[in-house]
Amino acid sequence: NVAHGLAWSFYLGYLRLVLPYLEASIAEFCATHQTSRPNWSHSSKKLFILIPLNANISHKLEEEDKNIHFYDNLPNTKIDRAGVRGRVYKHSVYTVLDEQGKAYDCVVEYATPLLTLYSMSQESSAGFGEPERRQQVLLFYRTLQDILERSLDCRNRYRLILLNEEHGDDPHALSKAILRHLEQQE
Amino acid sequence: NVAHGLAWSFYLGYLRLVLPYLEASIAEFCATHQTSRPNWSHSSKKLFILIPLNANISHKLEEEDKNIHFYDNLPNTKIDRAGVRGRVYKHSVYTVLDEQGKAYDCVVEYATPLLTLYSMSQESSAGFGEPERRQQVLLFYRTLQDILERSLDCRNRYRLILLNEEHGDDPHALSKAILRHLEQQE
Ligand SMILES: Nc1nc(=O)c2ncn([C@@H]3O[C@@H]4COP(=O)(O)O[C@H]5[C@@H](O)[C@H](n6cnc7c(N)ncnc76)O[C@@H]5COP(=O)(O)O[C@@H]3[C@@H]4O)c2[nH]1
Repeated sequence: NVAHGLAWSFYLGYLRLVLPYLEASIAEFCATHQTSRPNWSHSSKKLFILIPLNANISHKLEEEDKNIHFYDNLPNTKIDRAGVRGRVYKHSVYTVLDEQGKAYDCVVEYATPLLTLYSMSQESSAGFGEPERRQQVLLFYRTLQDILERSLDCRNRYRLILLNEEHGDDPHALSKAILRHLEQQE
Repeated sequence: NVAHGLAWSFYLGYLRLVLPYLEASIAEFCATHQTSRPNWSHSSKKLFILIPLNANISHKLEEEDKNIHFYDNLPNTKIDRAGVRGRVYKHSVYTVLDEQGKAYDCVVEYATPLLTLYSMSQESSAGFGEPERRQQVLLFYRTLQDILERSLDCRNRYRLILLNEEHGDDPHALSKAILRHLEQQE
């Protein structure tokens, strides 16, 4: 089951390495980005991880929704990994506007392994096709949820956002989904 | 089968993205690292990928073998991926000495997904243990070999080095394995 292994890989090779550094990265970012923006005080210190059920991932969030703007990247984290010295891990900060135009900053990205699921479903030699893909995304989501709930390194440092396509024709579906999760934790 | 998905992920999420940039990166590296070292003229322009059968991976190659020294990193490649802007991809260059002390530079790293295989075999909830791990490493190797042989983006730009432990007690087993592959292609 491909999704099972990708969920474990995403945790073991990424989330459990980077989430412990997240709060310090955000603090450093706020110190170097003192502008007229008080957005972070009413925002989240968690990594928002987007999981679209159709595995349809874009590389720039603002291309999905005009209420989302790229702000800047968090400072780099460097870790020696498997022979690569100082491998760079970073996250991007986006500003999300609500329907009233109020701005919220947050650290958000798609779950990268879904790119692999998507591409595998397009390659006939990879062994699974589009019909199985949705099942695999759900399996990825549940396995990841399970692992993260039991992880001390990751606790309270992330938010999984499952996106289904029912609001697909709403041009602000993505920003609204993120904002719903931002409000939920206050 | 975890190894099958990890091999596809390694290809789709990494090798097919970075291998097309490798030759240009090495050329830029040589231009900025003009020292008394002519090592590269008798070295390889390929990415050497180490695959130890016991999935036992170290993060610094020189800790495995005193005939290996970290030289420097290749220039960074930046790619927008799944919401992360300018995600950084890089490789490390190592100098490998043969038994006569002659030096060869090469771009080498372990296959990072093996770290996931190793860690999963240690986590009881992940679903497989140490006995299956060796099988999974072999499956990873064969699946990866298959995919790469059919890939136009990767052709002639890599070398898979399968390491078994029979020479485990030779402190220069790793450098010798790398040098055997370096010589093979001249
Ligand atoms: N968003 C995000 N930012 C990152 O920096 C990052 N690094 C890893 N991952 C995801 O975590 C999981 C575990 O990573 P691992 O390193 O074991 O496998 C990686 C690794 O073997 C290789 N790879 C990817 N990027 C690099 C890199 N920069 N250097 C070396 N190897 C890399 O290709 C595999 C698949 O990568 P992704 O398909 O991008 O997703 C990975 C994977 O799902 C990341 N996800």
